[in-house]
Amino acid sequence: LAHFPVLDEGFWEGLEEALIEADVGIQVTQELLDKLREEARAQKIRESAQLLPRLKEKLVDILTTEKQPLFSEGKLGIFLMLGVNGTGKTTTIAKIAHRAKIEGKNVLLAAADTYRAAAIEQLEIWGKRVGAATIKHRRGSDPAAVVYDAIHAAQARDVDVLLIDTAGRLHTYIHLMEELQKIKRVVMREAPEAEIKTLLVIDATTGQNGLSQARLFGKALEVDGVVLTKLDGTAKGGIIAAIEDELKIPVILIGVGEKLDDLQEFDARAFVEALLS
Amino acid sequence: NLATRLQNVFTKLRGRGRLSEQDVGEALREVRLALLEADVNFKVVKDFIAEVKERAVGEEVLKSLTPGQQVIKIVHEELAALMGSGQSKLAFASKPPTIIMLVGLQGSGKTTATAKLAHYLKNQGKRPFLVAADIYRPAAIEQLKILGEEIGVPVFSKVGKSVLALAKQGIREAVPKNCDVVVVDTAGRLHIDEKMMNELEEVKREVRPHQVLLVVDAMTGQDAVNVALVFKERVDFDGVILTKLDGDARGGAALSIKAVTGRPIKLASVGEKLDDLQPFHPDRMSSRILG
Ligand SMILES: Nc1nc2c(ncn2[C@@H]2O[C@H](COP(=O)(O)OP(=O)(O)OP(=O)(O)O)[C@@H](O)[C@H]2O)c(=O)[nH]1
Ligand SMILES: Nc1nc2c(ncn2[C@@H]2O[C@H](COP(=O)(O)OP(=O)(O)OP(=O)(O)O)[C@@H](O)[C@H]2O)c(=O)[nH]1
Ligand SMILES: [Mg+2]
Ligand SMILES: [Mg+2]
Repeated sequence: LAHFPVLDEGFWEGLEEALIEADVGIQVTQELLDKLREEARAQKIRESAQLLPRLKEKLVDILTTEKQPLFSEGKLGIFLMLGVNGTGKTTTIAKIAHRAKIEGKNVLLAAADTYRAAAIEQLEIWGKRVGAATIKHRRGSDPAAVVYDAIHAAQARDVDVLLIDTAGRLHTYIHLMEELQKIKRVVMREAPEAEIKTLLVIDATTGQNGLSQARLFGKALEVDGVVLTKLDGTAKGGIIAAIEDELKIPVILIGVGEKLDDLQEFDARAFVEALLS
Repeated sequence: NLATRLQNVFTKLRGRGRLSEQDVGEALREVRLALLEADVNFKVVKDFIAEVKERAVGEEVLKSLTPGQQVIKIVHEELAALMGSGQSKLAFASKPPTIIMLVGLQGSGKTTATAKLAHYLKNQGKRPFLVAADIYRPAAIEQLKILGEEIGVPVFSKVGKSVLALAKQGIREAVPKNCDVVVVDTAGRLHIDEKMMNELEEVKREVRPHQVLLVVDAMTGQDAVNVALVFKERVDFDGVILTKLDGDARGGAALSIKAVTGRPIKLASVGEKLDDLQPFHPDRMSSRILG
C-alpha cells in the first residue's frame, strides 16, 4: 500500500485487494472504501498516507467493544463452546481452563461431545494437563445429560469455572442446532445463578462461510462472543469484521498456537495492524 | 443467484447481436462478485475475468440465447477448463503396497479422511492398512484406532518413536499382513512452521509415498492459495481431498488451488460418517462456486 502515494485507481485497487485477501469480504470492503472515498473527496485529501490511518480507524471502530472480564467473581462462570467441525473448540477449552487455573480458580470440564471418536479422551488428557477434572458419560450418550451432571457437580464442588465442550457441527444441520439449543436450555434451567458465556469458535482460515456460521449459530442460540483461532497461520481472519459489522458479536479471544498458553485477549488495534500489514 | 443477476444486467441493456465491451463489463462485475463471495482467490478471479472478457467481447450472441445466457455459457466453459473436467483418479503402485500420505492444516479433516479413504478402497476390493503418525495431538492415535475398528481395517502406531521411524515401521508391518494400500495420517501443521514442514519433507523423502493428498476444508478463504503453494513447494502433493462439502460453503478454494498449483481435487468428503467420501465432480463444483 506504500507503493501508491497518489490517490489513483491503483491505490484504491490495492486497498480493495488487501481487504479481500484478508477475508473481509466484498460487501464490507465496498462499504468501507465508499466511505473512505467520500471522506477523501469531502475533505480534499490528496495523499494516500492520510487515508490508510482512517481506514484502520474504521476497522478498529467496527471491531471494538466494551471489554468484559473473562472470569466472573463470586459466581459460577459457565462457558458453552460451539462451532463447526475442527475449529479448535476442545483445544480452546484447555487454554481457557489453563488461564483460570493460573488465576487460582477451581475448574471443571464437561465432555459433552459424545459423538466423535476419541473426543472424550482428548478432553480428558487436556484436563489432566491443566489440573481440572472432566465430567463424562459413555460415547453415544445424551450430551444434555453430561451437561446436567457437570452443572450439579460444579455446584456441589464449589467450582468457579465450568467449560462445556460440544461436538463440532455444521450450522446447516437443523437437528444438530436443536441439540445445542437443548443443551443451552439445560444450562439455563439448572444454573440460573451462573454467568453463562456462549462462545462461537471460528477458524481464522475461514472465508465468507464464517458469516453464515455466525448468522445461523447466532440465530439458534444467543452467541455472546467469538473466539478466533489459528491466527498464528497466514490467514488474517478478516471475516470477523463482517461478523461484527452485521451481527455485533464481539471477538473476545484469539488462538495463536496449539499450546496451553497460546491464547490472547482480542486487541482490535493490533488485529487491524496485522490485517493491513 | 448469478444467472438471475446476469439476466437483470442484460435486461437493462438493449444490445443484441454482438456482445459489446460495456455489456460484458457489466456482466463480469456480477461474475467477479459471485466468485469473490465464493472465496475464490482475488488474483485468480482477476485473471479469470480477464480471460472471459477477452473471449466474450465481440462474440456473436447465439440465436437461441439471450446476452446474459451467452456470457454465462462462456463463464461456465472457462470455469470448466480451469477446474479440469472428468474425475481425477488415485494412482496405485505397480508393485504393492501403494503408500498414500495425507497432509494439511490443523482440523482440516485428515484423520477422518484417512479412515474414509481406507473404507472407500476396501469397498473397491483393496486391503488397506492405516498408520497413525500424529504423535502430537492428544488422543489422535486413539481416534484413528477407533475409526479403524469401525471399518475393520488394522491401524499401526507406536508410542515413543519418531514420526519417521513409525511411518517406516508401519509400512513394513503392512506387507506380511498382505495389505496392498497403506494410508498414513499425519499431524495437522502450519505451512509456515519450519520444524513441522521439515519433518514432513523428511518423511516423504524416506517413505516415498506414491500419492500425497492435501486435505483442505471447503470453507477455507483467501489463504487457501498460500497454503497450497507452500505445501506444493515443500512436499508436493498429487491431489486434494476437499472436506466438509456437506455445509453451505461455496468452496472457491477448490478453484484457487487448482488454478494456482495445477493439482486436481480427487475426492470430496461430504459428512462425518465413514462412508461420506466420494469422487470429486469438477462440473458440480463450478456450479456451486458460481452460486
Ligand atoms: N495452529 C493452531 N492450531 C490450533 C489452534 N487451536 C486449535 N488448533 C489445532 O486445531 C486442531 C483441531 O482442534 P480441536 O480442539 O480438536 O478442534 P475442535 O473444534 O474441538 O474439533 P471437533 O471437536 O472435531 O469439531 C488441533 O490440531 C489443534 O491443535 C490455534 O490457535 N493455532
Ligand atoms: N460435516 C463434516 N465434518 C467433517 C468432514 N470431514 C471431517 N469432519 C469433521 O471435522 C473435524 C476434524 O476432523 P479430523 O479428522 O479430526 O481433522 P484433522 O485434520 O485430522 O485434525 P488435526 O489432526 O487436529 O489436524 C471432526 O469433527 C470430523 O468429524 C466432512 O466432510 N463433513
Ligand atoms: Mg472437539
Ligand atoms: Mg488428525
